[in-house]
Amino acid sequence: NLGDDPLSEASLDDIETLLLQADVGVEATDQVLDLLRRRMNEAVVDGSEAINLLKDQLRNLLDAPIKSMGANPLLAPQKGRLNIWLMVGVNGVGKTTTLGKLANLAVRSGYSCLVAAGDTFRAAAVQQLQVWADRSGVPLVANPSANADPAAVVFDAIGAAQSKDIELLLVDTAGRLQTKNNLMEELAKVRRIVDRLAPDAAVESLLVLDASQGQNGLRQAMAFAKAAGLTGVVLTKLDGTARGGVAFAVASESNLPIRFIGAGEGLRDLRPFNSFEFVEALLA
Amino acid sequence: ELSQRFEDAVRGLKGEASISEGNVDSALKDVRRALLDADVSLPVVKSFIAEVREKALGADVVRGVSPDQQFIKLVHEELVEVMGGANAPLAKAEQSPTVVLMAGLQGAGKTTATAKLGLHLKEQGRRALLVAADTYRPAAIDQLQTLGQQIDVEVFSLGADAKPEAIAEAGLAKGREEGFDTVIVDTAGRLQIDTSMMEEMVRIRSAVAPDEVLLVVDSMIGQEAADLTRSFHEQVGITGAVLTKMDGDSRGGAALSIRKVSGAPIKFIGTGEKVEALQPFHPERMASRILG
Ligand SMILES: Nc1nc2c(ncn2[C@@H]2O[C@H](COP(=O)(O)OP(=O)(O)OP(=O)(O)O)[C@@H](O)[C@H]2O)c(=O)[nH]1
Ligand SMILES: Nc1nc2c(ncn2[C@@H]2O[C@H](COP(=O)(O)OP(=O)(O)OP(=O)(O)O)[C@@H](O)[C@H]2O)c(=O)[nH]1
Ligand SMILES: [Mg+2]
Ligand SMILES: [Mg+2]
Repeated sequence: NLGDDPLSEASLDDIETLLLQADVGVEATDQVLDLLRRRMNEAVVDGSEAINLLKDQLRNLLDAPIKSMGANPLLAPQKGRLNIWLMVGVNGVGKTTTLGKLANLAVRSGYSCLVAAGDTFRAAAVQQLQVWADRSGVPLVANPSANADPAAVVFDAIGAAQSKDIELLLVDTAGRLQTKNNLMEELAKVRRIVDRLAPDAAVESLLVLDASQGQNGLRQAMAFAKAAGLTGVVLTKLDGTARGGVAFAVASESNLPIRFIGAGEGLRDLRPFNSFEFVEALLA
Repeated sequence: ELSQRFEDAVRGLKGEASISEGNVDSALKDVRRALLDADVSLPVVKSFIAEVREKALGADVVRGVSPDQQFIKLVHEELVEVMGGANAPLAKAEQSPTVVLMAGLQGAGKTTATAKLGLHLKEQGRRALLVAADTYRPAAIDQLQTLGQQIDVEVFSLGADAKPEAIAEAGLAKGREEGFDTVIVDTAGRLQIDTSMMEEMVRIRSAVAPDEVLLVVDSMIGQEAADLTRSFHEQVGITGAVLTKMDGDSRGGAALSIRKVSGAPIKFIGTGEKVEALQPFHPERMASRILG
């Protein structure tokens, strides 16, 4: 029905409902509507033109971080050097699972890969990661002692990666809410160790966001950017009904590119982010 | 911020003699924005606003109370009332064991909540058996067993090669035979649109005839809360909810959506990663949190 008639207040209402229910948030939705309303007040905007306007605006918001960095829209480890990718984020969003998927992608793409069990706190976190590592035949570096210092695990893993000429070191970290200052400081310490021990490594610090979460995602991005020096976002659980609309606020406020999409619990349920596909799914 | 927006909402009412058709709608517009910022699902916001509007316009003028104060009080009271007045405790069956079934999306906090409830019951002098029926997630059974050891509460499972409904059934049998007064069944996270997994949940439910089905929901959840609750309620039937990760700074608007859509009370909140971090749900505190 959107796109059948020229743009009107009624169709703006429909667009507002769609965006709000997709977790785009009140402020970002208002910005989108303002732009459309201004066009509507200048001239008649026919239905299909309105849809294209909307899609372009949404896509541009998501592509802006990559454009502003002049970065490669496709993230891949750089061949022939050490790449270190950290998975960070709040509890239960899919960091460990995503890491498992990335390890598999790395192996299938011909990279030598190593995984570090940086979550030394949660029950059976290391066992969970071990299963994922085994699924791709990737070795795991872990510290078996109870409540080990995650920094120590990362220290050991970087040493192992450097001595074995590993191309991609994937570091799992414990889930943590951004309101916990001591845990955010622990993460900052892990990041400092990476920078200090491997100054020549290509480092990616990826915030894992759960598409089913609401407006808190933006607060997470801002806080984790401070502690872990983020370079990108992975948006998980897009196989559910949630549309991940918080991605717009995160892209525009934190200027972070979305790098991958998690769409399932299986080994292959990960793909590079594509803003065209994302916006189509959002408006479906 | 929500509280700022709420102040803005009632600023329009300051200096007015009473709440009227002329001034209530702009105040309600701000409340609507505030609730959406708090992640309350849009349809729930709409019906809540409509109810508040009716009550606000129908309210008697209270001597000495300005309209803006009266409006704030009304919104707050309405929120508390919708979320269920007094606290609702965990079910207790007439015939032991009480059976509790945990359900919800991936990563919501079900396994942790299962252990938390086990400890909560232990502290009340009750004897819980935790049943590890998640055969999908790597090391899920290990996770519950590790938590059980930490709190010295027994965990039962048949292992990841068994069917979840068989594990649940065998767990209940053990619970009966060995005189546990409560059996809590942990299940795999699942999407409400995953037909085969929802059918599995229905089978697990049939196998153990629970006295309590708790929907475990991450308090950071967005608009999806209403649809999630509706699907689980229609397909499985929920009797209560646990709202987790309340130690964060999410507004937790899902609390309103869950209650509105299912009528089920939120019974507990998770307030941390540790097994001790479980508290009863208090509607007045939640109302203040949602409103900022
Ligand atoms: N449906 C779906 N489930 C997912 C996806 N990614 C992860 N999950 C599930 O989400 C749950 C949590 O995943 P984890 O990888 O343990 O999340 P985490 O962030 O490492 O959790 P913590 O370490 O406890 O903070 C598991 O049941 C996963 O199978 C996804 O893309 N889709
Ligand atoms: N901060 C905080 N973390 C919590 C709370 N409840 C659970 N968690 C964490 O959230 C993450 C997910 O918890 P789980 O118990 O594994 O969640 P689940 O629903 O069983 O996940 P699946 O079985 O994969 O669907 C873990 O890191 C828990 O420690 C809480 O109240 N506060
Ligand atoms: Mg993890
Ligand atoms: Mg679990």
